[in-house]
Amino acid sequence: KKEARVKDEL
Amino acid sequence: MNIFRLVGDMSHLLAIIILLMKMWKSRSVAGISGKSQILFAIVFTTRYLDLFTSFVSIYNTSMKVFFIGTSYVTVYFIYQHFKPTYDSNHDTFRVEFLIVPVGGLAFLVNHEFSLLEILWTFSIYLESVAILPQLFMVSKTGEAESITSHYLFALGSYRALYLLNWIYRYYFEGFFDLIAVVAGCVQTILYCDFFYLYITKVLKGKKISLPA
Repeated sequence: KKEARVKDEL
Repeated sequence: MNIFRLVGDMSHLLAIIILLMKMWKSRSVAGISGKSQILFAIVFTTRYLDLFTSFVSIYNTSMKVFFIGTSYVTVYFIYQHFKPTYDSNHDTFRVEFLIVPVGGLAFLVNHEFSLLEILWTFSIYLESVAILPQLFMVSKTGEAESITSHYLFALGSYRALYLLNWIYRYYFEGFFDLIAVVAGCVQTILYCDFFYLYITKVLKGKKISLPA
């Protein structure tokens, strides 16, 4: 469960 | 987006607005740690460099611009505009003891050894300890104005809500970021003492006085 490549969180 | 992250972002936004309103209305930055605000400006600057390289949404971009902009305005208020009211004698936390270890850790423990990723990781680690100078200052002055307490409560709540957001995203989206979660836990734990005082005192109309 790698973190999403594009950082969509602030 | 989920309700936890939305309320978390709104809580963060509220904290920043409370702080700016306190400074502007009272024409004073008394009791506010300039060092913590400088750390927050560094946190946003190093985290939002992707502002120009990747577009997520209008919301994402506008919030990033707002956070970066207000963090610099806040530092300007403290060190320039309302400088006479800045209490530097009580704002003495050695931030180099935070920046150097956090910088080293970001270099060693990250998801990808690239400049943007290391800066993002640095920003995540730094944010988790950025409030320490402020909490240290409150403990040194022995008390905090109630408006400052509300600011700290909103600021501490934002990352606590992000923890719920990560639980939600783990179960419903399979999203998991260990670095953000661990740093978020550290950050929230640092507020626990304050949360206790805030709920037991401020909400009963008393002033906060951290053990000096």
